[in-house]
Amino acid sequence: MFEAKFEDGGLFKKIVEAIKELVKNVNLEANGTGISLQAMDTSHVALVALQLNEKGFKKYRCEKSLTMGLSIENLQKILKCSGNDDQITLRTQDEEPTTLSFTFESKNRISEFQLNLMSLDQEQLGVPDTEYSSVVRMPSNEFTKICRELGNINEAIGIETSKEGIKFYVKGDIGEGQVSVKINDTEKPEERVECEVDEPVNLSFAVRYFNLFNKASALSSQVILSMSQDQPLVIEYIIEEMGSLKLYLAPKIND
Amino acid sequence: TGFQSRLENFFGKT
Repeated sequence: MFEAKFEDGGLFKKIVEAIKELVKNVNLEANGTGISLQAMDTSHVALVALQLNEKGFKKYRCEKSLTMGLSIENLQKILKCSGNDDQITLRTQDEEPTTLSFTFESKNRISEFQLNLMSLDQEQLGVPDTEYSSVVRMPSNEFTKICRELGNINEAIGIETSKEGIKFYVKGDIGEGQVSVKINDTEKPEERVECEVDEPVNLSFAVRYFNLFNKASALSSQVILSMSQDQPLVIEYIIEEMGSLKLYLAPKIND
Repeated sequence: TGFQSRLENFFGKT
């Protein structure tokens, strides 16, 4: 039997909202340590990796590892029947479940839904646990704003790191521009900008994907960008007390 | 202006 209860069901809805335009069908994996998901977008340029630890749930039980194939679109249809303040419980009964049950619970209403599961043959990538040569922490809303602004000028955005901070730049047909974000150690953790740069990097990415990734900014006030030269970048949103959502994006290769 | 690389170029399949 598998059971996982979100005290804050709104959080689960935010996670689904954050990934729904990146991936269509996903395998949700549950085991004794928690729930995880790894899926690529159809063009195999971006990868979503979610980890929710067992300790972050109000109630968690998983006696045997299981894989639940879900359509994100259908999952969202069911989640629309829940309130943002509901507690949400996911449950399966059988060893090889064909449905995933949802209970939405508020002060004055309990709703039950069953979502049909699918058998998905999905490619899994082995993402190495590497050290990145530049790691930047900055407010997620600021990153969203920069991507939106620069994305108007060109479809590719450049990112350059140095000990002084991080620089975003674009060169398009209409002209070019850059935005430098300065390091600060303000007392407000959500406004802090930190750069750990062992080796500076200069990389270029399709801004369209960043604009999709930024839907996850509702999960955390800070975003962590981890980069190494000529390697995929990782954008991480820490989900407080539960785990994290990591979004990987392959770099553009300039010839 | 360059082309978009794919994740398989960096991460192995498991």
